[in-house]
Amino acid sequence: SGKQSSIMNFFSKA
Amino acid sequence: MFEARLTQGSLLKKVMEAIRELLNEASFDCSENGIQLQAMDNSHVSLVSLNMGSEGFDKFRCDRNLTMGMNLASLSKILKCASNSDAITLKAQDDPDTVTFTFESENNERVSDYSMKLINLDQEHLGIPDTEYSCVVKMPSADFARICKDLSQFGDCITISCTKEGIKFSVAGDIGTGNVKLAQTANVDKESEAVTVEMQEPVSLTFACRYLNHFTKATPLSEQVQLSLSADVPLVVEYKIGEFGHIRYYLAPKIDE
Repeated sequence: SGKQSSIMNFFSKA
Repeated sequence: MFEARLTQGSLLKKVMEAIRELLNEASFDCSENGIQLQAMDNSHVSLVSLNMGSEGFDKFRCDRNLTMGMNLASLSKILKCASNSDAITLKAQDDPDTVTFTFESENNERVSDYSMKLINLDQEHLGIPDTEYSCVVKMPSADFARICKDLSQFGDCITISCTKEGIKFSVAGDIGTGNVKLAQTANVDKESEAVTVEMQEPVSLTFACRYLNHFTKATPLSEQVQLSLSADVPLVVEYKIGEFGHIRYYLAPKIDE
């Protein structure tokens, strides 16, 4: 059912 | 000096319920614009972004920007002491180590106050890019909660597929499969019961049920929920907070191995 990605892969540190 | 008074204190209680299972602790950032919070869950799979504009408060004063780190289990204990009909006031000094909550009953005959120690949190903020989503769906929040709950019985993740006709939620597990399709509503008497789909391109993405079910704890805040989807980016699940704010949950998709 796929691998869970991290939200940090999509949003960079502000 | 920071002071924020909300006559409709129940909104704050509902906000708390909407985040307390997902987050152990969080920083509330206060400025003259209002109160904001951004935090990731412990596993860094989802991100919560809360915004309550100052215009929604009966009284709002924030002389200096401040960040109040709170343990949410402690905050939850305090807010449980407020009745739904109470007005709630938050107060803190500049550079505070405690925050005070005052609960006033409607007739003002019962006033209680609680103070809570703040904690230092070294939380990093993430920049959320402006995104044009391929599909934006608005639907009744209770329906979304029911679908997530129903389908979670059959598997760990739900595939959300959106076309111009409507939105489909699918699950596959050991005992079989389940699908719930919602068509875009043509005419509804009540706006709160409508299902609307704005689609640029069809999308199909898979998400962990566990997080979707956490997000639905925000259901009492709003009769409608908005889902924004694009290929290979986090899902956004948004609930309005009255007329002056919102809570947005971002959830990283499952990716093919």
